[in-house]
Amino acid sequence: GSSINWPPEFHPGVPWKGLQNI
Amino acid sequence: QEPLTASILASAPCEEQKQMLGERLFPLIQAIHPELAGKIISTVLEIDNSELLHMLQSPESLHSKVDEVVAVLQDHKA
Repeated sequence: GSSINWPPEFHPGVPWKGLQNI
Repeated sequence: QEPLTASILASAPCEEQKQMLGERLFPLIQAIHPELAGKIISTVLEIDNSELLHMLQSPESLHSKVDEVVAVLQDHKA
């Protein structure tokens, strides 16, 4: 099937908001 | 770059602490798994900060956690 986007990716320099629903 | 210590970490706000750990872990994890690094880090950041600090200082524990997370991510993808 389609690719699953979980979990969101961490990127350096981008504020990380945790794994809660986005 | 100075090593990240528990006291430096404790002086930062809670949400900032995960950011700091993620920034430090990123190059280390990227060296192991370039394609999955972003997802591995978002997963490991759920772990206690004390364990994340230990992972920064111990390549063995970093590798074993990365292997564990990669297995979970690949299982999730399958």
